[in-house]
Amino acid sequence: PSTSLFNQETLQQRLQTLIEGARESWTYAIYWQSSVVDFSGASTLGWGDGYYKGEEDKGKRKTASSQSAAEQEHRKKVLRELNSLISGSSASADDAVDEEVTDTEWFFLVSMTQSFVNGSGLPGQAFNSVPIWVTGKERLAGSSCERARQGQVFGLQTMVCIPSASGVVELGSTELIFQNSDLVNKVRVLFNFNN
Amino acid sequence: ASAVPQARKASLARFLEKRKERVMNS
Repeated sequence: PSTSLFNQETLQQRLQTLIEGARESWTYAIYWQSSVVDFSGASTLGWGDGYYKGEEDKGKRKTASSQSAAEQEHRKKVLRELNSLISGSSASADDAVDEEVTDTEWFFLVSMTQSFVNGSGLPGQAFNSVPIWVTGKERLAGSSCERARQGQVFGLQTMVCIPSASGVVELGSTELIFQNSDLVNKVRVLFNFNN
Repeated sequence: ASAVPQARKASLARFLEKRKERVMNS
């Protein structure tokens, strides 16, 4: 079946190709994987994979100064724990863990814990439907989707959800990026697993 | 049902690794 052609490895390459090949500067790309959860046919979108690129303009990056020291300490603590979870060792001489955790890095990490049941949230609304493109802090802040409002708090100015065969591709940026069909077509090509 | 946790772990490992490289490069 098409899903066997589509596995974790090619998914990461597709997300990377999409972001690195884009004209615009996207901060991250996420693939929300669809799965049917019960007999009623209710579907859920859950984490499939993600590619984090970060902000191009380091100067504009919302730095630690814009968050409380306590918030930054909390983020570093979480990162240390995640690191030991992954590396399997408690002590890790990893300087990266003490590096400032930016807002968009934190948003990307928090995204891994999220899922969308039966059409909820921007990804849910886009699934089996049409692309959703939200540009501008005000529109994100005024969105009915909590994830969009959260993204705006963490510095995003653009969020896009594009449906594909078995899930939804989401892109986010700290830049203002207006809707263009080129990106939507790229997603359809890169993430269309039917043929 | 186990696919999502595995996907999260793989993505997390990749994110942390890339972050380490990014920090060292900067």
